[in-house]
Amino acid sequence: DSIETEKDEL
Amino acid sequence: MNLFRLCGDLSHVVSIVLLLLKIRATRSCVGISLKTQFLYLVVFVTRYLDLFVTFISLYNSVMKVAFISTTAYILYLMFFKFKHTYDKDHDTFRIQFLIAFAAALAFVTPHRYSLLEVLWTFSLWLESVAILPQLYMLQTTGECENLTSHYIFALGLYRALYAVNWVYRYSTEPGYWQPVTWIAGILQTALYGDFFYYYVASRRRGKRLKLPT
Repeated sequence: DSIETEKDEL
Repeated sequence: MNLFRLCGDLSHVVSIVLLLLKIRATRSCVGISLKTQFLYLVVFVTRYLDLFVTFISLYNSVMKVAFISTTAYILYLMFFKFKHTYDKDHDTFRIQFLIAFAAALAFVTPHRYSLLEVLWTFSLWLESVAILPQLYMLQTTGECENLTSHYIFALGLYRALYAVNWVYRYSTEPGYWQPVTWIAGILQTALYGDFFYYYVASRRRGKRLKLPT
């Protein structure tokens, strides 16, 4: 699984 | 949270407030694309489904609920209350193409294949092009009320500020990586290019926004 940041943006 | 991101969110909120002000003050939705508003509702509903599974912050949840409910309210005003003022004959952009575009990319570019991820990716691509019916309507009518032009400007500014926020986060947060968000966001901001130019020119002359035909 590639790393992707938590979806904390709107 | 950084200042660019916060200003981006606030600009997004301001855009919606301006649109509501315009509709309520003039008691009319002339010049506003129902199709664009409908697409935004689809964007918010498909993206913010994570409200039920992940909690990020109170700010985050409140904003999500606010975006969904205010857009639904705008659609209600346009569809029921001020329906007689809706300029249907100029709102002729074919949104089927935009939905097909977003759906196709949602199946090719998700981070991982799960329902929420695919819908989230769909919402990003759909948001990137959702302004097109509104810009097209503006192009065919040639000019619009001040509040409407401020609305479109604030909406474009929101994504432009988000782009600055991405550059900032990429350079300060190790591992911050959101390629689909970035590409869709830059596409979205780019669509406003022409509009920004004519908006600033009209502000300088102190006149209403008027597009060349």
